Amino acid sequence: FERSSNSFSFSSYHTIEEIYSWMDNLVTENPDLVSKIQIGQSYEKRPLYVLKFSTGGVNRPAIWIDTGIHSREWITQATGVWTANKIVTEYGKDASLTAILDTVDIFFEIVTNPDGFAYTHSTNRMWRKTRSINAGSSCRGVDPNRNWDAGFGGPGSSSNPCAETYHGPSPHSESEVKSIVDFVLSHGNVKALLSIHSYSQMLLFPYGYKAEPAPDHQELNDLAREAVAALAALHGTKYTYGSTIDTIYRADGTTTDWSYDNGIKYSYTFELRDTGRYGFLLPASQIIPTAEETWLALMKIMEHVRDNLY
Amino acid sequence: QKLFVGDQVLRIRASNEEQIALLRELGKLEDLQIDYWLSPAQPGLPVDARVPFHSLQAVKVFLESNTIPYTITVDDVQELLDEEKEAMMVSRK
Repeated sequence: FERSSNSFSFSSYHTIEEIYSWMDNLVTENPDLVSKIQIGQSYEKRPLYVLKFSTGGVNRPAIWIDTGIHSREWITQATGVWTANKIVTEYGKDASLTAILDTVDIFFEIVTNPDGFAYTHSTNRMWRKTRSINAGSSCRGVDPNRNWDAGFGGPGSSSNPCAETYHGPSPHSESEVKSIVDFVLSHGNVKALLSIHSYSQMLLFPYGYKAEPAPDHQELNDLAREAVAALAALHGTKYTYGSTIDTIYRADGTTTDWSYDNGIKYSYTFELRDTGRYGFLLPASQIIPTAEETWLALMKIMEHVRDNLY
Repeated sequence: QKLFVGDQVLRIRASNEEQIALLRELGKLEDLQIDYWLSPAQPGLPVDARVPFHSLQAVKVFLESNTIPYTITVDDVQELLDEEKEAMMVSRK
């Protein structure tokens, strides 16, 4: 096990135990800025941890970030670890990030689907879903990005428990999803929700379950354009952007549609690198370049949230 | 532990809605065990599919007989997984 967050290799993929241990070190070493909250437990009883970055205040406006809801998308958990560390190292040095954290709290769930993540390390590297049992089927798991109460069960998801996009028996049936729902709703002051996926290099926003433009479509689109331009400036990585339904396909029951429908205006989904050569098997040498460029886009969005609180 | 020896990832480019529909139907054939990494969405957007070794011939014949172009992006998934595992072990050391 790592003995401190300084000896952790950010350019390598890690197991859930290593990531959880690193999180503990980060909290121990930065007690005035970072704390760890358990928002629930997974189907297989693993703790669901959220890092809270806060400089004080009571129930400040907040930005939620999650990585790894699709467990096989390893670049996202790795980017999450790097990003959480970046927040700590840049606070007090980078004026813009410091101003963000002096205004809002950041909640960061790095391993959003811990059962699936553990399963990708032990048994099936290509596992995407949760690991819950489905009554009447030999196939396990639910797609946690089709399990939200936003157009739940529509044609942009599957009713087949064996399918990768199985929506589950009911909205929020997955404890991994329900825990976030309960936390975000009870917090009541979350202003942005950024759900980080991979791959295919896209920045998407609501809606996915219906064709009509979101009421804030123009603002979300303009901000997405700025964010992907900032991202591309570092390594030339090209992103497309737009509403989910216009950019890729109809998708029902997704995280960001739920958050938008629940009053969180700045709801975005990232699809990180790459363009198809490696997919979910992106070499570890690309973790840091991916995280670095993603950071620039995240900063654009977080700055906009800071300056446009509603 | 599940192995992926001989599995390939194909990048498929459907040129019209009809081909998209064919790819969706292909995905529903459970015995083929196709794992869409990028699902069939709309013409012009790539489709990436991990195809188990035992289904490779059937899938390629299906694509070619329907004149749906594809390229192989990952020759052997297990080789990449082995590389990944080795990189993690080296890093840990």
